[in-house]
Amino acid sequence: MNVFRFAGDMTHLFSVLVLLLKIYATKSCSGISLKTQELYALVFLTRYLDLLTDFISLYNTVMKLVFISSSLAIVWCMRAHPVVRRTYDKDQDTFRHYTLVAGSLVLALLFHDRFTIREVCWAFSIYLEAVAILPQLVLLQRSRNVDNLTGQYVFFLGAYRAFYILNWIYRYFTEQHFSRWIPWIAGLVQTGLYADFFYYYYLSWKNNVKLQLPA
Amino acid sequence: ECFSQPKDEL
Repeated sequence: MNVFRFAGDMTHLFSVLVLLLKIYATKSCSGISLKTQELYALVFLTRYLDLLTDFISLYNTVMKLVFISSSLAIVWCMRAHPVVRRTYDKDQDTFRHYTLVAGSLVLALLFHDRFTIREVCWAFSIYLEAVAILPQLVLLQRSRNVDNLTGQYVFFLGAYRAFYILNWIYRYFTEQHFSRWIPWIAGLVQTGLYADFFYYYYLSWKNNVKLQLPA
Repeated sequence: ECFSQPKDEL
């Protein structure tokens, strides 16, 4: 494992921890998109089917279990926790996320490695992950004033994608992973979606003011 | 395996 991959995994883990911290510490999920969280839960459940069949390393297994359980826990909190669920901005979180699921499914049925359930699910999870952040970005944009932890959550998620791209560039030159163009495109799309957010995050950090996205 | 992300990644 190279340093970029490890940094990517750690920033991904931080993003989840920041989100859990926000929900537990403030007993509030305002500014968090339930739709994005549900999409991530679906991404992890479909991608980590190999937990049942293959063993890669203890590190991989533990991380996969952490991502699956944390995403399910967050969805549960937002839907069912007696206090937290009342803070959910339901009226603003209106992105039609099933269109993302449907689009990813069609792409996965068309472009995959082999036509097996596992490979189609894997491809589906790659496509869906690339766009799963959209409902969250739309919600951020609508809620204007973004609290620090929510801003940091999205920042760490974006950093994770950026590190994964660096990881792929590194692996491209050091290993023989040549024609893996699907994750490249999906990863670039996803990182591009964050570019705008990063810019405003940087401005708020530089000027030491609260993060505010333009209308 | 020319389509997918390496399977050893998360």
